[in-house]
Amino acid sequence: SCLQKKILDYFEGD
Amino acid sequence: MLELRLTQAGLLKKVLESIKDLVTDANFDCSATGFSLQAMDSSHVALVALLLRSDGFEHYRCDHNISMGMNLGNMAKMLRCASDDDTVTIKADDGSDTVTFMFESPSQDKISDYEMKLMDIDSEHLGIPEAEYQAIVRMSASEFARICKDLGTIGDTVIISVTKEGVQFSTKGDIGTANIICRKNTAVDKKEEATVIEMAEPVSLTFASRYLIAFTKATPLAGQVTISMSYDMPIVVEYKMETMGYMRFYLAPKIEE
Repeated sequence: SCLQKKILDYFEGD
Repeated sequence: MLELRLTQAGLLKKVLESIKDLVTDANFDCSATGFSLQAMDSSHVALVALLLRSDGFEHYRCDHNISMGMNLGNMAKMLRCASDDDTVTIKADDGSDTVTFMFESPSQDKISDYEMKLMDIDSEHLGIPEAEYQAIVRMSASEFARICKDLGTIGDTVIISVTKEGVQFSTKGDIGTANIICRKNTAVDKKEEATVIEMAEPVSLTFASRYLIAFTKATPLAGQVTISMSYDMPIVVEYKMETMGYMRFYLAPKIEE
């Protein structure tokens, strides 16, 4: 099965 | 004081129609650079980044940076009241909790005002680093939309694989499997039909079909779509609006557990 990554796993808050 | 005048209301209508189902509420940021928006979908899997450059507007006055929280469904409702060839003016006074959309018909014989309530939206602004992508595909936006729609009827996920020869879209569902290969091709009658591959390394990533399908609502904005992929980054699906800016959709991949 696949795990859905999140945008926050890649980009951080300013 | 904010006053932005755009001769083609149709462009703003298309922008709203392309994002309103993905993002409910968002802050529009207005600065000397332009009118922009960055927002994630409710499950934080996809991110929308819009830029309408200030020099693409017929008139652009933004005395100081301002952020306006809007419900995108309501904004789309108001913009639907404009004809595509109307001129639209977006106006907001300093400290006001409303924004006004004024539509003028090309012959100036019909002028409409729509005032919409603004909202306070507590949203996190993410820093998106400039990145070198391992594979970039430019292809017909309508072809990409067709592929996403077709594969979405068969499986919940789409594997996008880029090689030097072309780009492959694959899916697997309860009823069977599907594979579509678009080979690189620049010998075309219309330049928007070209498929161009720029690749440093082959990349293959898996994505949820429903998000890719949602992104293709932006197809009316551009003849071509640019798809950028790297193993350690979300995919970027970009629609460039001639002279105006861009609509970019970022989507986090699915990873084998």
